[in-house]
Amino acid sequence: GISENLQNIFRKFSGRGHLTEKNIRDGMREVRMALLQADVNFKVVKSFIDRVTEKSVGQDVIKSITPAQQIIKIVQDEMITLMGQSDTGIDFSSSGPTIIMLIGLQGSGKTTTCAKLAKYLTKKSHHPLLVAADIQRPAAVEQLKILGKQLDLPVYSEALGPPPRICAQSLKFAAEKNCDVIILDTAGRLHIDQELMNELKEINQKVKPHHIWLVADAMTGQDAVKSAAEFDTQLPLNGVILTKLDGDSRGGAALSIKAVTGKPIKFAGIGEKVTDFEEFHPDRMASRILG
Amino acid sequence: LLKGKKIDEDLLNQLEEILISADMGVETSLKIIEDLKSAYKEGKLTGVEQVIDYLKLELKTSLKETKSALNLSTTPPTVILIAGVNGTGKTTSIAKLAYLFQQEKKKVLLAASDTFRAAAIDQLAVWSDRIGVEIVRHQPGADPGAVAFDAAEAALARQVDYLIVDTAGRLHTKTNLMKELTKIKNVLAKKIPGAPHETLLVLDATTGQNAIIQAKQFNEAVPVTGLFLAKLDGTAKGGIIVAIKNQLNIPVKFIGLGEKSDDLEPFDADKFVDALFA
Ligand SMILES: Nc1nc2c(ncn2[C@@H]2O[C@H](COP(=O)(O)OP(=O)(O)OP(=O)(O)O)[C@@H](O)[C@H]2O)c(=O)[nH]1
Ligand SMILES: Nc1nc2c(ncn2[C@@H]2O[C@H](COP(=O)(O)OP(=O)(O)OP(=O)(O)O)[C@@H](O)[C@H]2O)c(=O)[nH]1
Ligand SMILES: [Mg+2]
Ligand SMILES: [Mg+2]
Repeated sequence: GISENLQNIFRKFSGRGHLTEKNIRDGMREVRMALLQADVNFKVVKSFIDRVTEKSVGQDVIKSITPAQQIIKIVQDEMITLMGQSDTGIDFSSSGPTIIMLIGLQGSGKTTTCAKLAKYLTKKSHHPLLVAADIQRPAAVEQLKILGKQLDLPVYSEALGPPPRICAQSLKFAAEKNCDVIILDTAGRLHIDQELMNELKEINQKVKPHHIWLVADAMTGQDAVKSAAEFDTQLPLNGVILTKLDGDSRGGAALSIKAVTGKPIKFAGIGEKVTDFEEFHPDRMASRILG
Repeated sequence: LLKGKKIDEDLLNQLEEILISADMGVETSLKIIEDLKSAYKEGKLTGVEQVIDYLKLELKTSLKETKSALNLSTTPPTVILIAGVNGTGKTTSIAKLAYLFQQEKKKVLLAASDTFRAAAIDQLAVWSDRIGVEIVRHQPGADPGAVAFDAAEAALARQVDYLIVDTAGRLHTKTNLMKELTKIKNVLAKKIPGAPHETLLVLDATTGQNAIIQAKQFNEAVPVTGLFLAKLDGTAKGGIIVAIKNQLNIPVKFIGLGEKSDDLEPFDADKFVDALFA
């Protein structure tokens, strides 16, 4: 991993005084490689390396640790700063149901995450309503209905749509069922499909969700920045959920998405079961990405 | 991009960024840049315009080394096993293949061997209905191997041209699920000689370096004969398939360009490489 690589680079280090510019450049080349291999976006890596290089220059080598360890500490601290503080709380509405809308690219895990989020909320004594606003994907409504049934939770759906209408109608249904949270499952879409992006905007205008969270796949590569930035630009995104973290992807997409949107990653999907859902730990993610 | 520039460190860095942003990965990008430097030193490249052409030609040549045509059985049915991690586009890609074969006036049978995920069977059934092909399905929770067995029997009995087997998304890190995939393949092999004739790993074009590990691990569970690169209609370039070709020699056979049944193209190395630098 990165520790061993850096130890090798600094094996011949004399161990005194400042980290020289050459020490730092050698170390940073290694860090850059590690971050790119971890799928952090190359632009995010560039500005990250510039910042940590600046922070490292002239730093006195701490007598008790090796320069490799020192560079790693500087890098890790910067990554944890970039990933931000843990922010897993949910602001609930003081009047009427709290509306949470899940959006994202095709196949990222939105429908499954709706069910996980619902389960998480029931554990916290809430009464969520699941809304099947994806009428485009074959059997998407059925998928959410099955998940709702497994959780013994209500699911609102309509045969015809369109999705903005389904979402608007779900509010009445939530009132009838005494639901205090409404979770909107939307169809996967490309950030460059303006028609479908406009559909999300229309849902937002009609229903005014309190929370719009991007559901993103942890194995996404360089493209994470493009899609996240576009969703963030076109909609008032206020959170991110990273899925499939039970895989062995280093998850550099987490850093890219945080860097480009500034929005907190609130939860992690860690499996296919409805209980495979946990609060996101930025510090754990930082060390996973570094490898 | 290269107008008025000379072949210097700056240019090479710019090119490396193009390769990396296409998800080619550090190792592959570095190697390509090194080859470029050697070619320059050997006098093969004198002008900046030649650099991109040289790069493109190298990539195109490499990608064409493997055959991207589908492996067909000498006697029907040709059995195609579809596998991949969660959400990459397997079920939708099967619909596209079924539609393609249907257009070629071939008889197609689908096997709904994802008996695990909510509404997975329903999803494939909607497609089989829309396209007008038959499907073999059991109850949710049934043994995927049993579905594959029944489908293979039906494929022989009904004398179909293609049997396409859908499987549940699975992370390669889950040993028991990978074992299940091997078992499904063995069931097909036992029932139909030479099956599966084609095992396609469906990759999401937005996936980064993990795609290489996916290809490696899936290839160990069931020899992967080809890649189906889905979601190439997005902004991701799918350059990871270059690294997969270099390390595992697995060719791309099809690309997915959308969510409809005709959003499929056979892999064209020239088109793909040109798009990398577009
Ligand atoms: N291993 C793992 N699989 C997951 C996770 N989250 C979702 N999945 C799986 O990923 C696949 C896609 O999940 P869906 O919920 O259908 O994804 P989606 O975003 O709703 O898909 P579209 O509606 O088509 O855009 C399914 O096989 C899920 O079981 C996770 O955290 N870990
Ligand atoms: N834009 C685009 N979307 C695609 C493409 N292929 C599949 N999709 C979409 O990706 C999502 C997931 O597709 P599925 O076919 O359910 O994926 P899967 O691999 O079978 O998923 P699991 O069985 O849950 O692992 C759906 O919303 C599809 O419409 C493609 O080529 N382009
Ligand atoms: Mg969905
Ligand atoms: Mg599927």
